Amino acid sequence: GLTEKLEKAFQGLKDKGKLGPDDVKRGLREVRLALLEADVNYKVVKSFLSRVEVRALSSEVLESLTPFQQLVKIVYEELVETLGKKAEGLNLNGKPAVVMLVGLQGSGKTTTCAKLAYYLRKKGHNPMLASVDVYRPAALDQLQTLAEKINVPYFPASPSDKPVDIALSAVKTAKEKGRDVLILDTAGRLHIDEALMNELVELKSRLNPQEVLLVADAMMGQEAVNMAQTFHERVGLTGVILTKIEGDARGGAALSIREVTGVPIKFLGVGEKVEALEVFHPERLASRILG
Amino acid sequence: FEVDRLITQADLDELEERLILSDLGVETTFALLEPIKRDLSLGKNITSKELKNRLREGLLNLLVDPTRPFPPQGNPATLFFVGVNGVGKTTTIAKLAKNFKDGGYKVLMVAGDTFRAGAIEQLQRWGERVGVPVYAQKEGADPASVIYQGVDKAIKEGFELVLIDTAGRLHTKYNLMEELKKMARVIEKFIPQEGYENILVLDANTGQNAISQAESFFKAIPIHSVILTKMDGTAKGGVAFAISHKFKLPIRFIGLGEKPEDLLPFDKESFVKAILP
Ligand SMILES: Nc1nc2c(ncn2[C@@H]2O[C@H](COP(=O)(O)OP(=O)(O)OP(=O)(O)O)[C@@H](O)[C@H]2O)c(=O)[nH]1
Ligand SMILES: Nc1nc2c(ncn2[C@@H]2O[C@H](COP(=O)(O)OP(=O)(O)OP(=O)(O)O)[C@@H](O)[C@H]2O)c(=O)[nH]1
Ligand SMILES: [Mg+2]
Ligand SMILES: [Mg+2]
Repeated sequence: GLTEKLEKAFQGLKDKGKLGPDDVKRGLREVRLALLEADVNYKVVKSFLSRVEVRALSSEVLESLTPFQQLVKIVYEELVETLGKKAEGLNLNGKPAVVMLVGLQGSGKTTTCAKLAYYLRKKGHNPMLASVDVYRPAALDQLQTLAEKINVPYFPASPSDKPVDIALSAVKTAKEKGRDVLILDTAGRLHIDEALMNELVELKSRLNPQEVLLVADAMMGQEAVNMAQTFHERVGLTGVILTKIEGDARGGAALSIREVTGVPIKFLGVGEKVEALEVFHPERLASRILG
Repeated sequence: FEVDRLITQADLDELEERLILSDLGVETTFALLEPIKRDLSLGKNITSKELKNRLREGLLNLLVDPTRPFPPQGNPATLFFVGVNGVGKTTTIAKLAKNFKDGGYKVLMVAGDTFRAGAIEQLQRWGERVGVPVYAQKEGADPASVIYQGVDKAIKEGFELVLIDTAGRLHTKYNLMEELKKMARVIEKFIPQEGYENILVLDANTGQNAISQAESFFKAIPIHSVILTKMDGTAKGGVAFAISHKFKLPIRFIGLGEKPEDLLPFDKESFVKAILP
């Protein structure tokens, strides 16, 4: 991991014991490389490390007998702090509460909708699933199949319907059927697609959802910042769900997204099955990003 | 970089930022900039024009050219699509199917993803949309047996091109990679080496994890080429340089959207041009 990397980079210094400020700066360069290799955004690495440097150049490291461990500890603590110290729950104050999932193509929105429904039902809620993805072939079928698998009511729609009409009817139906949460799947879209971003803005203004969750792929590279920032500025996000984290992606995109938008990471997708959803805890992700 | 002048260390720093932001990764970026940094530190004069040329050459050299014809020479030519979840395999198959159908080929698509909800329907809808038949069994069927029956049908009914879809799978999952090996072996039973191509589909938004993906898929089955999707987004797909160079994989096509016509043959020059300032 990072401690080993630092020790290797400073092999000649082993007998010196304590570190001088220049040594610490060299150590921070190693940390920088580790973060970049973990896909943390270039600019985020800069701002993040400037915070770390303040602590790293203090007696905390310079007076320590185990300076490398101390430096890694500081980086780890700063990562945990930045990623969000405690898990934030979902705002479900609505009759019904509306939870809308948005994001780039293929990030895992439809699957995550089903996971959220499964999770909320286990916690004693009465969720309903609906989709306004009238574009992707068999997208509605995909969500319907998942809903049937987990025995959660699904609001039927057809690709010839309009997204806003589907959404409004789904909310009405959820209310009538006594469902307390409506989970709404949306079509994958590029953050630079004006028409589709406007569609999201319109959906949000008509539905007033309690949650607008960005579903982001853990293996995203440098553009995670630009993407998340655009979704946040145009639509307004209340949370992030990071998917496919059970692979070996380091997940640096999570730090970038959180650092730049300040939006809390609420859940992690840890598999393809409907049970594979975890409440977010920063410690594990911080360790992976460090490597 | 537009005006021809002598470059400074600041220019190289700016360039480093740009390359990293394009997802080239630390290793590739350093390898490209190191010789130039060294020359600069030795007091050599380098103009911005020279710099751009050296970079362009360096980047072009990382992209290997294909050595096999496309489609491969098989009866039928068989394309096997693999990759992690959500990268665009199914959509890419539909795009290629339409392309080759318009080119006069008799094309069959095989619904090898028997796992994910709605996967078979998705390929079938695409089949109707682009006018290409789809061979499928039920959700939950053994994927290797679907491929077996699909290729067998293709041979018996004189199809010239077969495109095989597979379920998305994380390269770190042992059972799923074993399943993939089994599926690839079925194809090998029917088609000689020069008749099939195993294509790794990569999402241009992916960061350095793409290297781990390529490495693991290549360990499991021979991979012959790459298709890079979602290049219509803002990601530059820079990790493709390391992948092409490390694993000697040519990039055949890039995906530029969600419609059947949104697939272009890979062009080295324009790919490199998009990365440079
Ligand atoms: N391994 C893994 N796969 C996941 C996870 N979440 C979703 N997937 C898979 O990722 C792929 C894409 O998931 P979808 O739910 O279709 O993604 P989407 O965002 O709805 O896609 P579009 O609607 O096309 O934008 C599928 O193969 C899912 O099974 C996860 O946490 N881990
Ligand atoms: N913008 C854009 N979207 C694409 C491109 N290729 C595929 N997509 C979209 O990405 C999403 C996922 O595509 P799929 O073809 O389902 O991906 P997949 O690899 O088959 O997914 P799984 O089978 O679930 O692993 C869909 O919404 C596609 O429309 C592309 O080149 N550009
Ligand atoms: Mg979807
Ligand atoms: Mg697919």
